Amino acid sequence: EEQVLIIREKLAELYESEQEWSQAAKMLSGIDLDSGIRMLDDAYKLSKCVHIARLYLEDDDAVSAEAFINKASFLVTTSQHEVLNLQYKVCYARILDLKRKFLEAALRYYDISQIEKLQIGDEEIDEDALEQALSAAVTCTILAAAGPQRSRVLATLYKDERCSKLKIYPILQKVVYLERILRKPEIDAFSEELKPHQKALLPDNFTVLDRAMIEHNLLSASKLYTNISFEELGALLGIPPQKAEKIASRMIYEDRMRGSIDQVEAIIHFEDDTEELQQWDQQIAGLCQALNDILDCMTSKGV
Amino acid sequence: DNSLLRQVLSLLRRLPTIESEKFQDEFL
Amino acid sequence: MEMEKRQADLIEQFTQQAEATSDPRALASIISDATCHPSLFAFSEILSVPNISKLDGTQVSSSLDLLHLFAYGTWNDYKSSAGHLPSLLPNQAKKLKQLSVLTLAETNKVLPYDKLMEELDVSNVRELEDFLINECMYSGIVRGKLDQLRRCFEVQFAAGRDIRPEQLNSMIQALSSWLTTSDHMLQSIQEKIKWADTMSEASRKHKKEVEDRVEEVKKTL
Repeated sequence: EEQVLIIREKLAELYESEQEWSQAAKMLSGIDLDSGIRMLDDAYKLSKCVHIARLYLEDDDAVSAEAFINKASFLVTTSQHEVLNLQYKVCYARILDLKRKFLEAALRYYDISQIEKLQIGDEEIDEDALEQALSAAVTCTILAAAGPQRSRVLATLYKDERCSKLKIYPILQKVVYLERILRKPEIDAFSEELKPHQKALLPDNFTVLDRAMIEHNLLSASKLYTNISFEELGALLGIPPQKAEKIASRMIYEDRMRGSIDQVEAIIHFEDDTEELQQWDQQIAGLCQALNDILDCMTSKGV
Repeated sequence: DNSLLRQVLSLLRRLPTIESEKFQDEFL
Repeated sequence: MEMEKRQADLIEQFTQQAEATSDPRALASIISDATCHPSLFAFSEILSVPNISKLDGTQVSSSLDLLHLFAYGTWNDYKSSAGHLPSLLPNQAKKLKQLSVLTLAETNKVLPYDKLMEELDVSNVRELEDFLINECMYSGIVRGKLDQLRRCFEVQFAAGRDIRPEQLNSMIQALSSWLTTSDHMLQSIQEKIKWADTMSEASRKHKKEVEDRVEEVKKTL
């Protein structure tokens, strides 16, 4: 087994040098890590699992990578090896990203971006790499299903000063701070920053990006409208009215948007989370604030 | 001061703060 | 307030430019720049610059009229005097329509779509709503909700336009009326508090009387 292990590792090295990632991964995955004959320490097993996962991820094979990351997850909890732990985290984030679990991926990318140590063992962490992780976090959050959870993560990212230096910041600002409907030029500009799997076609004939943008725009529309017809909603979102109704109904069902659908009148009513009297309170508070601002302004001008 | 006057006008235009039917029902 | 803060620098910039020159053509150009600027919706400060008011009767007096229009007028006012005014650039036309929405919002909180479409020369609901969303709500000059069922725009907030002197009286009246109503409200609340205190005191007294009577009866028994 010892000799087989050495041969496999050497062959894998060769495949890697030829950039045949999946072949290298398959070569290494033939090593019996659970052999009863030889005792392999956990650190070795973890490093192999993570290495194999990283190789599969080079070819965007999330399914195969996930199998090894799952094995690694049993070993990483007791690992003291900081570099391996970081590599594990990065792999896990990428797998979630490839599997389109965008919100979870975003949280993990964000966690990685917040590493304070720029030197871990012999490895130096490039600041660019941390910036990339942050940018990936923002991208994944924007692509995640629209709703309260996504809004919370977006708000956290928006408040992070480092995000203001990212190329993707203007769209983050429009999405978060302004909660605005995104138009085609903005969506096209964002699309250029995406990886292929983030623009993949889904069974309903929308791409991942399309669906994320439609849901975002639908939620933005719910802030602007008390109610809207399916036809107008479709025109606003750039999709057929029936699809607009279907997406809206799914979002309401999943509690990601408040509202109700009147199929007879073909209209969707957006409900505000707050009752009318509470809204009245909020309006009065706004009015008093405006009044205060005027009084402060008058005082500052010596009136 | 034109700026102040514009702000006052904007403030006055906020009154009444809500005028919807739904609000009237709840208010009653 | 936000609106005014954003505009303050621009107003300062344009008024300084206008104060620095008395050349009519240069002033006409400043007026054009000001009326084109996407973030400026107030013009009375520029109007009150002496060099600007001296444009009256000059070969560029139509620019002065245009500035008046932007300060106080609407798109409909422009259409009825288009012959005497310079033709508008697209940005100016858009600005004037935005200002028209503010004027409409001065008198009504609920603006019917039909009225808006008529005032803004818009032929369909989609175009109207796109204008209200992109040019009005997203530029921060109004806040509100669009209601397609009732075909109206409910205004929650609208930025203030330049004020004509004759508007001051109605503003003072509105403020006085608000103040009077508030005073009456406070008085009413005071009376209710007093009434509640009196009732509470009476209730406490009555309770004590009853307890004292019960004790008396117990002793007798």
